[in-house]
Order: sequence, then structure tokens, then C-alpha cells
Amino acid sequence: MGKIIAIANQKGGVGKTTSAINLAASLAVLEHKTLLIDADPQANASSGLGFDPKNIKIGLYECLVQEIDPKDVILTTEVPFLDLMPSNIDLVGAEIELLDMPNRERMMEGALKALKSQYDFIIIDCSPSLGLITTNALVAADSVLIPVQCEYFALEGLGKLLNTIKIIQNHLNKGLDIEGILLTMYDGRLRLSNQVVDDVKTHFQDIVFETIIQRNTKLGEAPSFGLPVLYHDADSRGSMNYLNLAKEILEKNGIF
Amino acid sequence: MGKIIAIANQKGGVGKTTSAINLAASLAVLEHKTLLIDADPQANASSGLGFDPKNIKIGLYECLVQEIDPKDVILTTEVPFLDLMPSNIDLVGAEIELLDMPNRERMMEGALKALKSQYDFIIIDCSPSLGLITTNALVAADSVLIPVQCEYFALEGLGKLLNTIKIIQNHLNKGLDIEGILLTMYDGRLRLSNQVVDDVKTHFQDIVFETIIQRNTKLGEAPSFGLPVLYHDADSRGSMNYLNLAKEILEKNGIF
Ligand SMILES: Nc1ncnc2c1ncn2[C@@H]1O[C@H](COP(=O)(O)OP(=O)(O)OP(=O)(O)O)[C@@H](O)[C@H]1O
Ligand SMILES: Nc1ncnc2c1ncn2[C@@H]1O[C@H](COP(=O)(O)OP(=O)(O)OP(=O)(O)O)[C@@H](O)[C@H]1O
Ligand SMILES: [Mg+2]
Ligand SMILES: [Mg+2]
Repeated sequence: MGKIIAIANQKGGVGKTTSAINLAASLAVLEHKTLLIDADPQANASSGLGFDPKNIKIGLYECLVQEIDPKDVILTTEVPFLDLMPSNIDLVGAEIELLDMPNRERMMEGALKALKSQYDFIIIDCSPSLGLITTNALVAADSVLIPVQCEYFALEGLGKLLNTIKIIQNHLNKGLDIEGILLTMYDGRLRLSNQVVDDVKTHFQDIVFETIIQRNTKLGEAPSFGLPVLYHDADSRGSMNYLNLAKEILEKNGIF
Repeated sequence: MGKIIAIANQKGGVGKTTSAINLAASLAVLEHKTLLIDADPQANASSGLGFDPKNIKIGLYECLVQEIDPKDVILTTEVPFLDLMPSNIDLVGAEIELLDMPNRERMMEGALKALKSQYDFIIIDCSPSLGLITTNALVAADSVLIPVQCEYFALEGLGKLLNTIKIIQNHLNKGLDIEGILLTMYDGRLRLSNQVVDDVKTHFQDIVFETIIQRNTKLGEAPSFGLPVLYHDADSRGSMNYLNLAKEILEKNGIF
């Protein structure tokens, strides 16, 4: 049975999409069948894999609001073992349209039910908000991976996110685990970067991944070629870091 | 009469808060009476000026939803000529509670009316979304300043934001101008950075500010000291860049 991991943090620009694309691609390279779901109306995960959101006719919005079969929406990518459920700007409408539905927090859980047996991993890229679409992702997920940028403001919102996760665990999804806190955009030369790493490791100890994602220009460049970093520059630090993250997650989940 | 400038872009982590704090502080250093409004429930603008959001008992939420007098909410900061209307996490509630109000898009406009004559500039820091609170800011504003990070994903959302601004100009705020597009986190050594600058200048020509904000560690460090960068390290590139931006805006608006 496939494991569903949501990548969430309401703080903007912390590396959610970069982590979603490159973790999914790393799991695929290790031959685990993986589905990446773009749950952000900005559709950066779709464009980061080379699909122009303007050309996406049906996406996650249709699965959630019009209950279209996910099989009719999922795209294969250039990466073997990696599929994508794309998005476009229509997804913004779902935030409002889901509000009046009786099962509004469980629409994604319903849509993904049939898919869990077809994939080893399903990775969900969330938008920088804790609205209804992100709530849907946290209800559907088995665990949540929290990227935290090695910057001052990144620590501010962590408490609020952990509170929200507790509320979801208590009322909507008892089985929701924390897959881990992932430190991103680390630059060892900066005092601030090292301070944030120390703070996070002290406060959150064993839920912090060993793997730290370093700041690496190849990670910023790769999406402009529509490719995960492993396919843009396999020798880069970014590729190594995300491959190590995938291995750490596989080991933690007893999958070899 | 004070000019209200909203700092908005639904893409996360592009430098909205950093620009709001440091532009406001630069205008204050040039002795223009300035109010910074924190319209993001993450409350990074509040904490970036040294106010712990947990200790903020009343903030923008109370002004919008309970129509409390802004004078009872506004705080003076350590920077002469700079006041702050703080926020805390309660502001998340406004996104839902405003939905049922008849004048839901105009609540901020109403709250700020009496303030325009007391300040030369009112700067509004928006959250990474185009929800009701950001819409309120765009309706209340005379102009919008759009930070664009010199990264690939940053260009993706610009079209959507400009569309939203057009809709607001047509239906809710005819007088809303674009103050300008501000390129942020520029690193001249990176090919991608230079590519984004070229693309933005080609597409948007005369609405792009001359001033470009360079990537500068002092800008990332300053909020951890609760200070604008001008007060953390006045000789830094970050301080120079934002001071130049303030001067460019003053000149553009015929204010010397
Ligand atoms: N380790 C890294 N090194 C260098 N650049 C990075 C790294 N991780 C992410 N980036 C770049 O930083 C920017 C922000 O990352 P990304 O878009 O993945 O964040 P996000 O959390 O998904 O943002 P949003 O909140 O808007 O969804 C992007 O331009 C991305 O290419
Ligand atoms: N020019 C710069 N040089 C270096 N670091 C910067 C610069 N501008 C912003 N930063 C840092 O980058 C991160 C993102 O910036 P900031 O929080 O201002 O973006 P934002 O658009 O307000 O994010 P959000 O979408 O979450 O509101 C912060 O940690 C900030 O300190
Ligand atoms: Mg993203
Ligand atoms: Mg901000």
C-alpha cells in the first residue's frame, strides 16, 4: 500500500515545491512508483516538471470538485516511475466551492483512495496556506514533511503549523504522523543558518531529518529546464541531498 | 494626504515582508511619517520589528472585524517616524468572518480612512495569497508594489497577480496604480538571476524599479534582532538598496 506524504508549511518560499519534485524524483530513481500531486494553484510543481499550467485542461480541481476519475487526469513524466497529477489556476476556486460540501475536508482522501494501491508513494505539494485544500491534503496523508528554511522568519510559523497538525490528528485524521522536519537552503558560511539548525535540532530533536538540504544554484535552475535536479545535474549537491533524503525516508519506513 | 502602498505577491518567500519593513524604515529615516500595517497572520512584519506576535493582544483583526479604532492598536517603534499596526494569528479568522459582511472588500479601506491624513505613507505587508485580506489591502491602497524574486518560479505567478489587479481596478478600486515591480534577492554571479532580470525588464519595461535589491545576508539577519536593516548594519548593501528604493519612490511621486 502506497504511503501518502504531504509537504506543507504556510510560510512562503521555504522549499516545499523543490522538496516535493526532487523527493518524488529521487524515490522514482530508486524504482519506487511515485505520484506527485500539485495541490497549489500556483502550479509550480507542474511547471517544474515541464508542464505549462496554461495547457492543463483538467487537473486536481476537477478531481476534488467535479469528482472526475484521477486516472483521467494523471500525466506520465519524462522520469520513469514518476507520474504527476497537475494543477492550474482553477484550483483557486476549490477553496470556496469545497466550503459548502458536506465532506469538504475529505474530498482529496476520497479521490486518492483508489490510487494508494497503484503507487508506492504519493507526494502532495501544498500551497503557502492552511486553507481547505491544504487541510484536505493533511486529512488524506499518512504523514507530513515540513520544510524549514534556515532563516529567521522560518521558525516563527512552525508552532502554528504543529498546532494545526495536532487539531487535524485529533479531529480529522488520527493516523497523521510527522514524517520529519527538513532543513532547507542551508549555507554553512552564515551564522544565521547555523543558528537556525541548532535551534531546530534542540527544539525538535528526533523529528528532524539527518539530511540537510544545502543552498545550491542547480536546485533553482532545474525547474527552468522542466526537470528534477537529478536529471539537470546529477553530480550537484542538490541531487545528492535529495537522494539522501529519499534513502533516509525509505530506511525510516523499513523499505529497502 | 498619505499614500497607501500595498506590498503583494501570492508567490511565497519573494521578499514582501523584507521590502515592507525596510522601505517603511527608509521612508521614516528620510523623515516621512510612515505606518507599517501587518496584514499577514504569520505576523512577520510585527516580529521583524521586535514585537512578539504572542504578546499582541489587539491588532489588525480587531480593526477589520470588530471595528476597533486603529488609534488604540497602533504601536510606536524604535524607529522615529515609524509606527506599526501589528498582527497576530487571530487574523486568520478574518478571512472567514469577513465573508458574510456586506462591505467585505472595503473593511480595511474604512479602517484606514482616518489615518491617511496622519501619515505621509502607509505600507501594507500582505500574506502569500490573494484571499479576502489581501483583496482588502488592494482596495484600500493607492498603489501596489510587487516584489519578484530573481528565480524561475517567481515569473510564473506574475501574470495571475496582474490579472487580479486588473479585476480590482475595474470593479473595486479604479484608482489602484502599480507603484512598480521590485526585483529582489538578485545575485549577479548567477546566470538564472540575470536571466530573470532581463525577462522582467523586457516584459514589463517602465514599471520595473531601477533599484534592484541584491541578496545580502544582513537583510536575513536584521529581523532576528528586531530591527530594520538600516539600524542593524547601515553600511550594508541591503540598507543602500532599500534607501535607494525609498528615494526612487519619493522622486516618482514628486516628493522631495
Ligand atoms: N536548496 C535550495 N537552494 C537554492 N535555491 C532553492 C533551494 N530550494 C529552493 N530554492 C529556490 O527557492 C525558491 C523557493 O523555493 P520553492 O518555490 O520550492 O518554495 P515553496 O515553499 O514551494 O514556495 P511557495 O510558498 O510559494 O509554494 C525557488 O525559486 C526555488 O527554486
Ligand atoms: N535581499 C535579500 N537577501 C537575503 N535574504 C533575503 C532578502 N530578502 C529577503 N530575504 C530573506 O528571505 C526570506 C523570505 O523573505 P520574506 O519573508 O521577506 O518574503 P515574503 O514574501 O514576505 O514571504 P511570505 O510569502 O511567507 O510572506 C526571509 O528569511 C528573508 O529574511
Ligand atoms: Mg511551492
Ligand atoms: Mg511575508
